[in-house]
Amino acid sequence: LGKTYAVANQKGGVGKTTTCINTAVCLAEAGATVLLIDLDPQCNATHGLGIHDNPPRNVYDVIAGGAPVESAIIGSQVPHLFLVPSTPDLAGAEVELPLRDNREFVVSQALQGISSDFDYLFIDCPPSLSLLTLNGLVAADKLIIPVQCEYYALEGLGQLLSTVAAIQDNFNPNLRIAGLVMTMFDARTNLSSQVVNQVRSHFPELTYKTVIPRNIRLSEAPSHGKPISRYDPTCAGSDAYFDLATEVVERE
Amino acid sequence: LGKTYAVANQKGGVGKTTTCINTAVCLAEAGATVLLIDLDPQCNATHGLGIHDNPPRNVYDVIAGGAPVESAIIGSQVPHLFLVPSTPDLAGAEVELPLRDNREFVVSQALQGISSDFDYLFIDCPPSLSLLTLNGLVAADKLIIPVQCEYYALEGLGQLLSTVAAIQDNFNPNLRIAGLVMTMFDARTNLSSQVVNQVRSHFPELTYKTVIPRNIRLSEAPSHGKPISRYDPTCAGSDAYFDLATEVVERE
Ligand SMILES: Nc1ncnc2c1ncn2[C@@H]1O[C@H](COP(=O)(O)OP(=O)(O)OP(=O)(O)O)[C@@H](O)[C@H]1O
Ligand SMILES: Nc1ncnc2c1ncn2[C@@H]1O[C@H](COP(=O)(O)OP(=O)(O)OP(=O)(O)O)[C@@H](O)[C@H]1O
Ligand SMILES: [Mg+2]
Ligand SMILES: [Mg+2]
Repeated sequence: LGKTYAVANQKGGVGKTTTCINTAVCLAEAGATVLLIDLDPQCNATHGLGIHDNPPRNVYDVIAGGAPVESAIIGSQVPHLFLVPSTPDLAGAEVELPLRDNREFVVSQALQGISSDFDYLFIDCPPSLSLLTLNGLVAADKLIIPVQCEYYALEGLGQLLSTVAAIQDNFNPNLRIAGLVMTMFDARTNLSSQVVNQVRSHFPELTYKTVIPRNIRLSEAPSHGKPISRYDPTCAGSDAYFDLATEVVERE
Repeated sequence: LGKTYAVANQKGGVGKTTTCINTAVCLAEAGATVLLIDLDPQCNATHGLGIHDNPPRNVYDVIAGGAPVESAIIGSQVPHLFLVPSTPDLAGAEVELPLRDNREFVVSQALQGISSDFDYLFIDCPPSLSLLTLNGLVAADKLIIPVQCEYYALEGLGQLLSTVAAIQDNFNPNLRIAGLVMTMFDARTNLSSQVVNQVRSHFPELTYKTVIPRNIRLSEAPSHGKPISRYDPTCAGSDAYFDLATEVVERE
């Protein structure tokens, strides 16, 4: 049975999509069969993998339209990596989902039939604790939390962890935090080290050893529609995501 | 009658809160009476102004509880600057608002009685196009859009502008885009200049001349609970927000 990882943090711009794409790609390049589900109406994970033509089916058709998820799965530029693409229409789900029965379980139910077809499923969540993100957390076995090395990102961690506890109590007792990954670490600033030290001291077991450095190549890669290992495999960003993927597998 | 500005962009981490706080503070320091409304359950604008004790009333009491907005207004460390603080409970509004009549007008109706008490009202929106942000856009006369100098932020602009057009057609015909402000510009990278050039060429009239540089002092200031003009008034970040506030007033 495939392991389902949600990548979530309500703080915006902390590296969720970048972490989701590049960790999923590293696992696929190592031979695992991986499905990436883009649960963000911004479609960043979809575009970051170079998919710009509107595929015939998308995650909104699955969530709102009841289409089987298999019908929305497409291949990607990376062998063994498949994608359920997003669409801007998904923003409509934020107002439609609250009206539905079992509104927190829609994604989890949709994925049930296919999770054994993959070794890993990765869900890229939008920057909020709304129903789309709740659906991602309810559908997941594990949660990876990117934490930007900035003050606001540190501050939001408490709110996220109490939401996770509420989800474990009410909807998904299996959900485990796989780890916290520090992102956009800038060695030139004190702030970065202060935030890393604070997170590590509060959550020594949960914080991954791998720290993702701020690296311009990581922010250039999406404009070429490529994961970092295909845009610049020798850069520090690529090395860091390879190390992170290794740690994710080790921790299982 | 006070002018109401929403600061919004569904892309996360682009500098909405930083722009909202520092522009509002500059205007207050110039003698205007300003109200900042924190419409984000993350409470970053509230904490960025150094308010960490849970005030007796907050924006959720106004939106969900029907409390008059006057009862939730508190002073700040800056003379002439007042705040309607946020609370993590506001995340509940994302699922409660869809069930209400006139769900897009809740904030606009709440602000009607007091907008003439202020010269400016600034609304800090969360990173989404959900009902909280829609409420902010419906309540506003003008919209300031921070655009991070990165590819994903550039890409999201089209989706935001078509949402704004839909809001103008259906809910708030008065809404005007005040301007696009480029943020976190890093002069050392080509990506930053490419994004600025693209935005300026597509939206020459709408893009503010002022570009906010990436400046570590801006990301340190929130951990001290201070706006940039009180944390480091001589830094490039502080100068840039002073220039931006000047341009905002000039464009009126
Ligand atoms: N380590 C890094 N170094 C430099 N830039 C990065 C790094 N990680 C991500 N970025 C860039 O920073 C921006 C934010 O990253 P990303 O979009 O992955 O965050 P997110 O949490 O998914 O954002 P959102 O909250 O909008 O979903 C993007 O432009 C991305 O290309
Ligand atoms: N010009 C800048 N230079 C350096 N850091 C900045 C700058 N502007 C903002 N920051 C920092 O970048 C992070 C993101 O900024 P901010 O929180 O203001 O964005 P936001 O759009 O409000 O995020 P969200 O989408 O989560 O609401 C914060 O840690 C902030 O301190
Ligand atoms: Mg993302
Ligand atoms: Mg913000």
